[in-house]
Amino acid sequence: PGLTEEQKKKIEENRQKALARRAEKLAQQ
Amino acid sequence: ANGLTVTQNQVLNLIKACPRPEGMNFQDLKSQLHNLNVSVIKQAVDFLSNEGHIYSTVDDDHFKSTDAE
Repeated sequence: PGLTEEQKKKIEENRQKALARRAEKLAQQ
Repeated sequence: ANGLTVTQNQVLNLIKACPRPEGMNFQDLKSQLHNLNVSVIKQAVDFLSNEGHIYSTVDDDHFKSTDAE
């Protein structure tokens, strides 16, 4: 079975947070 | 070259290569990196997550890479 809509939403939120962390780390370099 | 250690790159590459929508689980990382200590793998996962290379998905034991897609 695939992911529920709720799981997909959570994953996307976590992805956006990780992308923000990545951008922040790159900016610090 | 990307500033990561050999272990961090091994973990990241396995997570990147996982095609499942929920990502790779920690158990799979352990079995694929059976030559490495669990705490070493955990450290690499924590570092990669903190640096924004990976993120947890459906729970704290599943990970995907931000480099995918």
